[in-house]
Amino acid sequence: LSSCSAGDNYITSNKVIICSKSFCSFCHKVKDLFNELNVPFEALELDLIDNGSELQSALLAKSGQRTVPNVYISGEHVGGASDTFSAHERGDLMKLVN
Amino acid sequence: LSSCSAGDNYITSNKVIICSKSFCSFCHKVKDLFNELNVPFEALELDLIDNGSELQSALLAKSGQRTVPNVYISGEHVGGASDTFSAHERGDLMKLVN
Ligand SMILES: N[C@@H](CCC(=O)N[C@@H](CS)C(=O)NCC(=O)O)C(=O)O
Ligand SMILES: N[C@@H](CCC(=O)N[C@@H](CS)C(=O)NCC(=O)O)C(=O)O
Ligand code: FES
Repeated sequence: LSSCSAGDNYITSNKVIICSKSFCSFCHKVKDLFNELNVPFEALELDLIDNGSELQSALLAKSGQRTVPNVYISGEHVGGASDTFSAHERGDLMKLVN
Repeated sequence: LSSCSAGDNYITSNKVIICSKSFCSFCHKVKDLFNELNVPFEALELDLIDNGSELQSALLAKSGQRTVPNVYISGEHVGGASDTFSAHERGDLMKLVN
């Protein structure tokens, strides 16, 4: 199972995916936001999983983004923390979720 | 030179010290703030220096805080990012700097 297809399986089978690092406050803010909105999500803690840095490189190849948090909704790349909060302010976040 | 005294030398000889990690956006926000305020600072990038994790433990012993950013002004412990921004909103940050 290559890290790329592992990434693909995650990204298409779970509605909201947050690629994250467990110690990162920016990732924490994004998780808080989805919790406040009562939107369930899957968080992949790249610092805690065995192939974390491979997965981070696979995500770079897929989305052009190497940083965390890296948010996908229904397979669509939303972006980082600022992108996610901007999408929420525009009302787009809940649209993507629903 | 123990990491504790290295920390002490830094903390007392430079006016604003930010114990930081180079990849961390919360640390970045605090540096941006001091830049906007035109306040010079020293940033210790704990992930980039040789005894970084020793220094992080020494800071925990000294300030009770293990997270980054960890801000000291004139030897006084201000705290993390939220503490620093709150101090700024109260007008206390510039008082400490001056
Ligand atoms: N503006 C971006 C900042 C993203 C960012 O710089 N993330 C940092 C952690 S806070 C990062 O991924 N650094 C590189 C790394 O940890 O591999 C956002 O809003 O998400
Ligand atoms: N509320 C704190 C959050 C501090 C925090 O959780 N920092 C994270 C990085 S964003 C941390 O230091 N994690 C443990 C580590 O990196 O050693 C603040 O405002 O500074
Ligand atoms: S590691 Fe500090 S905000 Fe991401």
